[in-house]
Amino acid sequence: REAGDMTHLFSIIVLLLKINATKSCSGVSLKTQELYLLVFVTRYLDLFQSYISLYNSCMKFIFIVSSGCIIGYMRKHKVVSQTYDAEQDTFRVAFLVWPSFLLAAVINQKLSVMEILWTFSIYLESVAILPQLVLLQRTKNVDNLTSNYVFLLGSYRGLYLLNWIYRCLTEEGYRQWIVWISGLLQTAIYCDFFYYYLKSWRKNERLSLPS
Amino acid sequence: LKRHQVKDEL
Repeated sequence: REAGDMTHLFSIIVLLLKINATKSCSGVSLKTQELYLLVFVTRYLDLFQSYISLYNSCMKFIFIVSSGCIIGYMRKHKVVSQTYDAEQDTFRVAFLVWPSFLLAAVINQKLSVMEILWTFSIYLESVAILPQLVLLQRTKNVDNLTSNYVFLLGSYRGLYLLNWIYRCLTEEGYRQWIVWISGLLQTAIYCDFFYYYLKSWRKNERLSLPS
Repeated sequence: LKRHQVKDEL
């Protein structure tokens, strides 16, 4: 789990570094970033309500602030915002948000606002990368930092799968089907990307996804 | 509340 959290954190650092160092966000999907902000805000509503550990609270805080920061760069920064590929980043996010919300309203563990929003965030996270993957496919010569960002982000949920298997074997009564199935879907969505990423990495070439 | 019922993951 620690490795999963760290790859998640690194993915965000890599993206912020890319944007800040190159003053460019080309190849980065604003739609995916906005979906992630929605995911973090709806999942971490309990930030001030239930306390698990300092580590958890800090990470939640970092995830919310950093995705807000990335969105701010892409929308407001006078240089960076010019480099955003708005014409290419056209995924219809309503097709991800509404089904996730309806599914969360139907399939959840407890019928309460907090629980439904939490479940919604789990469902939405599993598909939030899709606009980014579509944008990557449309971009010829994806830059290394962007492809590393997507690779790290995909590794995060993959490593969580291992964490879940371990916890399931060692902790009695540890079951969370909604999270597991969503996490499995989330990781599966990256399979195609992983294949081409590792192929280009082995050949020492820039990544370009077949359209 | 049992440990596993707490949402202790991120």
